[in-house]
Amino acid sequence: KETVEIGSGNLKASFSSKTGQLKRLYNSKTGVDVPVQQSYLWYRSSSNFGQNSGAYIFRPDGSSPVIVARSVPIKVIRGPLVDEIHQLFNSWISQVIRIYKDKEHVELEFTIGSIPIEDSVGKEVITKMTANMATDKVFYTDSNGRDFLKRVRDHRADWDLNVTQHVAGNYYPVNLGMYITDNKSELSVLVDRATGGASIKDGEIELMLHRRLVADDGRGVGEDLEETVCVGSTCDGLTVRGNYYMGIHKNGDGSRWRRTTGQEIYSPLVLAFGHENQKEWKAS
Amino acid sequence: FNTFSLGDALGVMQHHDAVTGTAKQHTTDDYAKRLAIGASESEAVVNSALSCLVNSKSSPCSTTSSLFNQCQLLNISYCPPTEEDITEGKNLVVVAYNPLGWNRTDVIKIPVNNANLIVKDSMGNLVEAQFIELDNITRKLRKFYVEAYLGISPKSAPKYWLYFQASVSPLGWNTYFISKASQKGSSASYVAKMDIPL
Repeated sequence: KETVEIGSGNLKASFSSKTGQLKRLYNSKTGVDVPVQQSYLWYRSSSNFGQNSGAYIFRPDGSSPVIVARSVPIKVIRGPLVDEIHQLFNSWISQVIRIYKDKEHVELEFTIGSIPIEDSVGKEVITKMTANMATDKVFYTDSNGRDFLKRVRDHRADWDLNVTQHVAGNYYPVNLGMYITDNKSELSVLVDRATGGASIKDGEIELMLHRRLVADDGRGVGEDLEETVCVGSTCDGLTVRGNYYMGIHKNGDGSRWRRTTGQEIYSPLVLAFGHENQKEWKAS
Repeated sequence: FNTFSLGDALGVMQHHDAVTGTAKQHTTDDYAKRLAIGASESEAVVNSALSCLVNSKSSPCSTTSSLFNQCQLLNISYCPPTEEDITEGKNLVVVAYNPLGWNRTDVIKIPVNNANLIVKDSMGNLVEAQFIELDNITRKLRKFYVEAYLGISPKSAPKYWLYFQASVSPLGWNTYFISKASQKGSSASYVAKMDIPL
């Protein structure tokens, strides 16, 4: 009763019917079973202690990120080709989680915006996945879409790093994806666009998907990062819609999936549409 | 056909402000405008190339008025060619091109106006289809952004997403035909039921 499960093939995703949020990924073919939660949060941007958050600089105000919702209403849709869970986190963050037939990963389609700034607080929105993995400060991010490099929180192998910004100091540019691993399994996340990414605590992966700021960071552009879209006199903060993908694998098995699926995300099927009667078409 | 304006846009956007998003808004809008011009030019080139590929008639390719359209706002369910009502005898033709060097089977999702459709592959075999009602958030996004980006406000929104699996060979293309189902609720189409919202 307390679990809703989707996935008609090997990969299953379980959700708490109390909170509506993800709680576990399980692959019956590989036997990999990863309890993992996923949720949305946002960092309050610093905007009056000297250095502001802006187009050049990510600088949260130091408080913990705000949790958007602890429980979300969900709609469950099942079918022969795709199962979906629709989640509504709040009026400006929603998500559809899909598992397609014959696919061994979860597709998470986010829709974020218009980020409200009536409270004059800049907001930097992240999705955070939390697995119970002992990762010992280690996580991996891709380097410009190529190989994944080992990152160690608050540490550099070749010099004595002094981190004063514990969150921003551990953010990396993500073009293909990130992963974490313990001695049993790997949890990987692939992105469909360049994002920021980090693992601020062991077992965590976070991606920054959208930002709307209310102050300039004094580094040259002289404008708040506050893009709006207008229809007539109605202007809304930009809404973004995109996908990221989660995969679970045995230790060492994830690289093939990250590489091939990463290429398929980057080069999706090109679809072209026309109208024709079939006979005519066949003739040609 | 060429993609010179795409080249111009990418040339201009080598600037660090374009790559990192640290330009003033009006400059960013200009970058976006140049990219959009490049993208629609590329679309025309691909449409024409696909027309040549599938239309093996002798007419020289370069003059083939392309049979095809693409949809840049597909992910917010705006795609006039697929939203058009499909009449008897007429098929919505979907050509899927695979730019990668390996076989792929992906589920394709397109907005349609009714759930009484069937999908056939290029050999005429029925392909399993699934219909899911369009959600309100997508409707809202579609309304605002189609007007903001295209300056038009379409009367109605499509009712369903049609999902079907497309298999495409390396650097290859495949054709699918979508037509009215002759009898109601034909076996291969499945209108996904929504469990009670929790």
